[in-house]
Amino acid sequence: EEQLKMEKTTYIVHMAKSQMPATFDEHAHWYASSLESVSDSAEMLYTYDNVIHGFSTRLTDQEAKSLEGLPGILAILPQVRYELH
Amino acid sequence: TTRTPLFLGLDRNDGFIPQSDSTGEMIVGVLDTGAWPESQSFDDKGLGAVPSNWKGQCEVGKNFNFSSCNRKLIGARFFSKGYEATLGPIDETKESKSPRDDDGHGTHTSTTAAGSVVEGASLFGYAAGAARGMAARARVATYKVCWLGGCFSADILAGMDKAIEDGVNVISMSLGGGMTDYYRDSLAIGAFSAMERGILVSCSAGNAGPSSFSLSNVAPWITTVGAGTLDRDFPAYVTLGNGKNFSGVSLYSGKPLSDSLLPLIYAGNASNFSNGNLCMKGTLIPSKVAGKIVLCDRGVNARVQKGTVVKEAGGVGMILANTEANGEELVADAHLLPASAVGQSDGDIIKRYLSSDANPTATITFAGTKVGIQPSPVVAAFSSRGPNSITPDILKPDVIAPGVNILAGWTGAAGPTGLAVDTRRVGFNIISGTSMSCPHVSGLAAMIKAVHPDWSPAAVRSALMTTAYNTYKTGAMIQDIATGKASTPFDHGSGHVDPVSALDPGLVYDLAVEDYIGFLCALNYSQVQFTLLARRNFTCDPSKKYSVTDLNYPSFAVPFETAIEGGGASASATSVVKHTRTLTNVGSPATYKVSVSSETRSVKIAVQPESLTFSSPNEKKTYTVTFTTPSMPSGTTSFARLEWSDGKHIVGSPIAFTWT
Repeated sequence: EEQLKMEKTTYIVHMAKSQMPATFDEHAHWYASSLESVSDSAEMLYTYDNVIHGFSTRLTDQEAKSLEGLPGILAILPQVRYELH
Repeated sequence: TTRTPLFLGLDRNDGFIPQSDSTGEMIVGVLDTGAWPESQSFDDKGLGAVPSNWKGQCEVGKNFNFSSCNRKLIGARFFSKGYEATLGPIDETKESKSPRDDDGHGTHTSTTAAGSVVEGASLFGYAAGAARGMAARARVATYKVCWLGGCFSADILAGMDKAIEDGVNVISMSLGGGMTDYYRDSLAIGAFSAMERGILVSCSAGNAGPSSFSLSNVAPWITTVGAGTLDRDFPAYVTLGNGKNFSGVSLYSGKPLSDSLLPLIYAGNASNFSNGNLCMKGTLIPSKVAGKIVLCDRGVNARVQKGTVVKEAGGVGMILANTEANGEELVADAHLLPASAVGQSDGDIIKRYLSSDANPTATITFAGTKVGIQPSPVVAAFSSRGPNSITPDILKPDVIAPGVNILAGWTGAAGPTGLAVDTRRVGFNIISGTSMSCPHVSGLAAMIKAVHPDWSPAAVRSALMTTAYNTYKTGAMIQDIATGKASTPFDHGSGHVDPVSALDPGLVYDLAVEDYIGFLCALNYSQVQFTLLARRNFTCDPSKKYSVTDLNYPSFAVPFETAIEGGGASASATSVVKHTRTLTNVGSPATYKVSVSSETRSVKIAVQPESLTFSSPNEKKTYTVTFTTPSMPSGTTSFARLEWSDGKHIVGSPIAFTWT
């Protein structure tokens, strides 16, 4: 059970850019700060500028739930696998 | 590709399309397995400087340097963080952590879209000719987002993010996932952002046909491409001991079988496994197949792998028989042993011979490449089919394009079968899928955009859709090879692309970002869903009536709901659905008149007004179509067609009715 709790999943985190606190100059810093507040170890895989406002990262279930509760978080969607046609 | 330029009529306009300098300004971004930069199709001879607005890069990685890019392959990036986060570090003994294509798929799709002209291309002599991409002078930027274990959404989003930033004009994606709502689908989300910036996104419809509701990539801001055949075949004749001959297909190129007949066995009778008929790995008994030709049924494992299984068990040849899932569709493969793929009906006859003759025998002879095969195109059995399961009111696929037995550039890191045991290396390969039809449309879109740089992605798609054809010269409807019968708009969408006509469509159904926003309002998108998909806060105007039927789409899907009265379907209840469309004049001043043809009398179709006069360029005129029908049994479908014509242009739209 402990192991399952620690297992990480890749998520795409969608942020509401308009809700960025004024204390941040750049949205990338806000994303990083939000992530750091729920996880000591999670690294940002990508920050997205054009297709979405947000980033991708690896989180445990608990970390994902904590992140979900933060202001400015729109949705945390698990990564999906696509196939070549 | 060879043959497809001719098949699409591009040779007729060779004078101005491929030579036009403006096509050299177009950049096609391909999200796939990367590129093999040494492919002759990436030769940049004759191309001018890289477009000045280009911001892309040639990323350096394993076996890939700055010098791997040139004036044809102007950008190459790779995205593996999402993949590695999920499946662990990339095994660099198996694939390059760089834009280099070790698989072949990405080189095939990117060279199909915009490869340079290569004289004398072929696969072992098959499909020989001058190979070229559809937009042969356009530039290619490759974004490697697919790896041995698949393509992950974190990487796809990153690839699209960069492609948009780099400045591509067209994005080509021959990949797809499950059916999910647009705001949860990374491809749809990324494509929305691309569309906003004037980038046309062309995606494969999927290979899950011929089942209904099997489409991927159905968002209305995506151009969804199904697959059809060419007029080319690669015959491989099967002769049985009873003297009967059957015509199959093959790209086998090794030592031919002897002229004498060889023992023939059904794989199901050479195995102790219940699925032995499929020639899965380790299921054939070597003592039963040694020295024999083995008949395997198509399905489950890769077609080329079946040949390897037969060969490894000691078989000398293979007949690959279609089952009901594929019908008469013949897909040619570069098998490692003499093999021929035959249709279901021929396969059934051969199986009956096998069970009725005590000593069945056969041989296979190979006849090279045949062109002029008719009818063509036919809809490929594998091509995914509508109706659209996410938004039934939007007809998908949009068009079909060549996707069966397509020759294009290939990787030097894998053989033509892609099997590890295949040590052959080829510059070009012949493969099939909606992956192959998608980049045809991507390249054609780049070509149209080059000629009409002011057209929006929706206008380019409209031109391709309204000029597509759905009948042969005889007037008969394009066939569906899965059934052998006429295909429907759920199979071919608006029809088969006709790029020469698409350059001069007369009128277009244009769409801007706000139209798609209105569409999302019609879907009752919440504020959060809006922001997820379109990255903006938007509140739909509560005083405005939004309707999906008002989206200015170049085709019509009309789902009627069976009226329920008193707990049961009422035979007398009537449904009325109204669609509104706006046409933009992109030709000369003209008066267009409408005509409607329908295969059913059950639906009354009224167009208002019946005539539209355009006196200036970019003038817009609106019309409404009202569909009125009595209640019909649930599951009923029917089709019609609406055409506007000024005597010179025909602006055609398919109509699909469903009763649920």
